[in-house]
Amino acid sequence: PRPSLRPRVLLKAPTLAEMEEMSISEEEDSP
Amino acid sequence: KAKQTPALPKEYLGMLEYKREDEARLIQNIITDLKPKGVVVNVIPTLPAFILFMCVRHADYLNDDNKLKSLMNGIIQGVKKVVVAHHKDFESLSFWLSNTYRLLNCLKQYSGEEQFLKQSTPRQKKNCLQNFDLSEHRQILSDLAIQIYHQLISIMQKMLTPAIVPGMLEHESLQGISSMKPTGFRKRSSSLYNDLETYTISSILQELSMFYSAMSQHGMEQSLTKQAVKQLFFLIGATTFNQIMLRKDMCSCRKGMQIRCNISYLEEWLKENELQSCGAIDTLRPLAQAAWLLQVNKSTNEDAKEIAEKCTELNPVQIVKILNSYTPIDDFEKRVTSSFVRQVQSFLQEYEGATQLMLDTDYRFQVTFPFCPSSTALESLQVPSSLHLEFLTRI
Repeated sequence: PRPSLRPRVLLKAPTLAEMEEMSISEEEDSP
Repeated sequence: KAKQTPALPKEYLGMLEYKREDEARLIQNIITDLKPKGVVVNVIPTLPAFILFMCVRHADYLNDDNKLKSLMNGIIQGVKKVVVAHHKDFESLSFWLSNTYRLLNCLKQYSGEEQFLKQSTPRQKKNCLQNFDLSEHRQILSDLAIQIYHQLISIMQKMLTPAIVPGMLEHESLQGISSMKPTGFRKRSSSLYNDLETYTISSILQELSMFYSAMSQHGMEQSLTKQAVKQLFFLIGATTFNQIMLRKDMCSCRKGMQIRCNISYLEEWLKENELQSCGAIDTLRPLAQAAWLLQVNKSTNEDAKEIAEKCTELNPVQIVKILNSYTPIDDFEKRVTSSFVRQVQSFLQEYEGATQLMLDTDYRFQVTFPFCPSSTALESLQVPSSLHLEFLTRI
């Protein structure tokens, strides 16, 4: 059970731009 | 030696541990390189979603935001990649729509948010995420699911379209009617194609059955499968209806009977698959009313009044078009007189709606992803070796 009832921390999701960058960098890495 | 007490069976918590350096391999083996056929045949079809969520649980359990962020981004990018790579493959799209939707439901069910706990068992409540709120990632996954859904619909529509006009309109399966044609006896065909290699209504039903069984095999939630079926029925109805608007040769009493018969086949198919409540049959109402209009008497003032009252799904332009295109199949039947058309129009004067002739076959109903909790106990899930995930440790 949760140790304390402190609120969960919002995990920031990547912005659209960041996701675009991720896809591009992945394409460059892949053979 | 003290009698050894039997080792207590290890109590699993429903999490999966992995090393950071194994994350790429995890995403590759469980998403990008996964063959849906293999998964569907011997394990739970949405097991990939559960496995991924059990990894999310562990990263959350460690209170490791970087690890969790990296994993969530990896999952999203991985699903995007596999969907783009297989954007024309109906099976892959259906499989990943089902798994994306399942993962989304897990993220909600185990978020700890009150609204998603109502149907959870006490044990499932205990398995909620402890440290992080992933609602922002849920939004991205939800948007991704919408994209996959529309891509899947596009593929199914492309596969179904060639069969629609031949199957719904051109091919004549009704024995009594076809003998009216001077071309002599026509064999009743039940095969996918008849002797002239053309599509029949059976072709449409078999295609629908193939889609439906594949989606079911992929563990797709019924609420989503029903939306897909409704969208396909809309395409069938709109495409067939537009042909009637365009082709005089389709505007006869005989074609009206044939269409009515084909609609009942479709209705029967919905019943057999327990899909009557999905709203699919309602999308065929314009077509059903056009078929009715082709068959009904069209001469007296009473006839005109009834037509105006019954054709609730057709606008005046469409009704007049059908009446003017009506072509009697033999000399005994009279054409529709222009005075009769004027009588019908007089009953339609108060009509204020749209007056376009054709239906928009590209129209899409808005897709929704209602929350569907699962009864699966995460702690009971085991990772089959066929998924090549030996580097995961069951916690």
